[in-house]
Amino acid sequence: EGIVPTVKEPGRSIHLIPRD
Amino acid sequence: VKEFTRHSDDVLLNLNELRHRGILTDTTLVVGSVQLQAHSAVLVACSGFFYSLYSHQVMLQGRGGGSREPLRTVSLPSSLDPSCVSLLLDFMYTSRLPLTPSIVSGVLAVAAYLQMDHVADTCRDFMQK
Amino acid sequence: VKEFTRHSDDVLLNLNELRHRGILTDTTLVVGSVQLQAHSAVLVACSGFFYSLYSHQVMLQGRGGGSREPLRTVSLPSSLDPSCVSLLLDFMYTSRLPLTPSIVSGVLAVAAYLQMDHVADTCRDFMQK
Repeated sequence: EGIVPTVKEPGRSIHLIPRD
Repeated sequence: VKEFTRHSDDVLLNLNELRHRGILTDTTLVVGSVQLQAHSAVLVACSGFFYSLYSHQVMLQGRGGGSREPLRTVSLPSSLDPSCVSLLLDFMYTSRLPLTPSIVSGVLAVAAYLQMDHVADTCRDFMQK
Repeated sequence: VKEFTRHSDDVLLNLNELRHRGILTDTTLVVGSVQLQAHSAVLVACSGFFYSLYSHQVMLQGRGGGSREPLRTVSLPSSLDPSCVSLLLDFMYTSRLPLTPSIVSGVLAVAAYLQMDHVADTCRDFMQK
């Protein structure tokens, strides 16, 4: 299987559940 | 204060192992004829849809003081591609999102539905390139 | 493949917020007169004790095909210091372990009981310095 390049993504990935 | 830099990766790795073994998976996602097992806490932590569905469910049943009953079975629109739902579930548990030109629009549809805005943005960027 | 390097930290941060709000916390730890809420999946992912307790529980009730019923209430020996149990619970959800000479032996006792070997090793190193 071809080597798939992995790109590192430093940004936020999911929503932030706000502090109560 | 000791900071274990690998701890959160290790926890997610173990949660993914538990998922694959069906251990403590308390929620079943149904999309079309496909059923996917997951942990409700991880779904709520990763998806605005499950977070609001969950808090809505709590409102509905007006349970006081937080709630313990996880979402049992959640049906997603059959217009969503099951393999893209499965791919986003893998992303939740692995941090890895494999995108190709052939699946990116399907993934974008699921990310938009599950209110995973950061993934949706990534899909849109990918499509523009 | 996109790899989101801070994803696991983001997930753990959200899980910790869910814990503080009592959302989907399906297990109560009882130590002495103190009760602590947690997510069974996180406990099992972080602690060998909960992992074996859980699989033992599955054996006991001989449920087939993986199991969904999480541990409801788990009593820990009252000889363990509740504040050290609480501190290790925080560690599970934050990767951070504040150690001081006055609490390190209490934390070591809890880490040893919960079979959290990395934490126990860290406590022993701390005590030797």
